[in-house]
Amino acid sequence: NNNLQKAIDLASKAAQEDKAKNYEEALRLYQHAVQYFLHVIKYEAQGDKAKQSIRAKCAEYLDRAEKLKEYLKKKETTPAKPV
Amino acid sequence: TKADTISDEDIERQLKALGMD
Repeated sequence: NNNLQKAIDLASKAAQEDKAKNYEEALRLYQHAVQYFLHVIKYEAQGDKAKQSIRAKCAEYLDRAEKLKEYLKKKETTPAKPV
Repeated sequence: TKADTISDEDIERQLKALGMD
């Protein structure tokens, strides 16, 4: 259950950073968490219901990560307003 | 909903897409 716990921890940290508006860090952590969750689904025996539940969580995290990525990309290309 | 029916391949694909810039 080590990898599952690791995945949960990462997802939890990601949500914290997200809340704190540290979007770059949150994005990185969301990606990491999904990677671990995927490993658990593929290589560590879980019941079908548990697997689908994990997949649904991954979908949520991936959606959120995509939004953060878009936001960060826009931020990069928007020139800073002159003072 | 998408979250209910997502598959491992979908997850992998999205993850890869996120990783690329």
